[in-house]
Amino acid sequence: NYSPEPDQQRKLPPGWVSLGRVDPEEELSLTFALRQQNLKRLSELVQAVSDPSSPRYGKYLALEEVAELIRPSPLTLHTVQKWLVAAGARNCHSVTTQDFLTCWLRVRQAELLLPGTEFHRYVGGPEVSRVVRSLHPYQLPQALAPHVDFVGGLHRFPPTSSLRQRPRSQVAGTVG
Amino acid sequence: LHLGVTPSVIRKRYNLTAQDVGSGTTNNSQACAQFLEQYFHNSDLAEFMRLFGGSFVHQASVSHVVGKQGRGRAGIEASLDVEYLMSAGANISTWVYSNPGRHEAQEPFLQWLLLLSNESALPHVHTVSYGDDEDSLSSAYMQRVNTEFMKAAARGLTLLFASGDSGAGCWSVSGRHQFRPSFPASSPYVTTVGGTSFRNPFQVTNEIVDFISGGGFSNVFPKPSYQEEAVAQFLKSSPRLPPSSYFNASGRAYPDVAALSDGYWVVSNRIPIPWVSGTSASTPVFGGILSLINEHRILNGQPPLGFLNPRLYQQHGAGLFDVTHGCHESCLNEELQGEGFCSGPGWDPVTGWGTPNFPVLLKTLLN
Repeated sequence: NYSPEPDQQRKLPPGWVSLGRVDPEEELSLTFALRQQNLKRLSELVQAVSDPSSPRYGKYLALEEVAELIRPSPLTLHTVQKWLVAAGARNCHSVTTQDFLTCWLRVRQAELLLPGTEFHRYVGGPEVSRVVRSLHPYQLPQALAPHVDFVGGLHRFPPTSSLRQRPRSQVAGTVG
Repeated sequence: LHLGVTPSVIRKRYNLTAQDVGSGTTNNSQACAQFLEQYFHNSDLAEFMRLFGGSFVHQASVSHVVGKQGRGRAGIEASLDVEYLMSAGANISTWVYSNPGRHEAQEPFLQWLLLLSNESALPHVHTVSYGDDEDSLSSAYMQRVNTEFMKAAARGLTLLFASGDSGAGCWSVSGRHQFRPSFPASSPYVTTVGGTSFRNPFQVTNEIVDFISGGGFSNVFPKPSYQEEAVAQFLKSSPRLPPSSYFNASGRAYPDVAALSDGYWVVSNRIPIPWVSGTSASTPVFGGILSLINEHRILNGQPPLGFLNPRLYQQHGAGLFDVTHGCHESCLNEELQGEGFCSGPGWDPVTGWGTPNFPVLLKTLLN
């Protein structure tokens, strides 16, 4: 096995509390970021369409053309789908570029699929949201290393707003 | 004299006349996205425009809301984004991406990226108020999200991200303080927007740095070629550089531009709220002005602006008011006394190239 995101922070953000382990029979949806192709070519194209001195400036690609360029290889698509179906994933849906796959699994299936995960329900944040996350590092079979960039829905909590109300007196003191 | 930032203060400062509005005859469009699980209510926008929109032609409702909206309380951020995007980019079709009600195991920002990869027809300009410390995110995640921004740039979408509200940021790495860059602000494939204040908070004057304005150098992404010259110039000429141990001078430097981020009036849950501050406010203002420029480009038969940075740096910030006074916050220690980078002539890591002077920026970007 290997850890796709060993450096992802996995601590509970301030103001969030755990409501305990999620029922193993509950269903959750996870998003798999599949490895893309031709990224160097994509970078060159971005440079070409964004540089005013380039003859190709402003000649943008359609979504379908971007998809044609970067879609995962057939091997990646086949390997990931086989792995997910074998684990009991269902109701998977992809996007036009085919480089994201969102599937539904039972919690017990997800915890088997991603060794190390332990799903808890948390509540918190400015909007008192509820999320299901795992604060334990997850692993993937080594065979998936060339095919999956990361799995979304495990570690990252919704962001909090950084807007502030600053009455004038406070600002005046600060401007100096 | 004014008692805080309203659309007419914004339009006056950035030289938008009553004629500088969308024509209503093109396929031009703009969008704002926030991931705070906040609701947005059209009734707040209508009330806001009733109070503050009298001097310019505007739309009083959004064209498209992505994400279920409920009867719950509206959030200030969701209200602010729309109200100022539609005040600067007035009379232009506007989408709102505000996604409460998603499944508990999903990541809101990731769901927005999936939307970008699944919709052929999207607005040209997207303003996004979201950011996390680079050090809290995995490199696999940041590299992949960066690729998603490349995909958007190849399609000619303009993505504007708030630079953050903690100045240079600060954290301790093996006992030593360092600045704390923010992502996606540090992605080389987005345009990052910092914040300014009026020199006199009650008058429309020239602008100085808003001390919260996020800015600095990425520890993950190398400096893109389009900004090498501008950043080298800053590092060579700035009279008040923090010690080099606090930042990675070879990283992608941000922000790229700025706008007012201090003392906004917002209407949320039908209540006018004063003194709201943050780069979440400056970002939709700058985005709305780019939408106006797209309007003229489309009417001229030209393509929308797309990924702006290469052109912005090539033109050395022409069409922007250069902000040269003030510094943003950073580490509160003996060495820095809370002061991070300071603004200066030309590009700087506090306000980028500066704030929009619409008629001059329009002329520059129509060429």
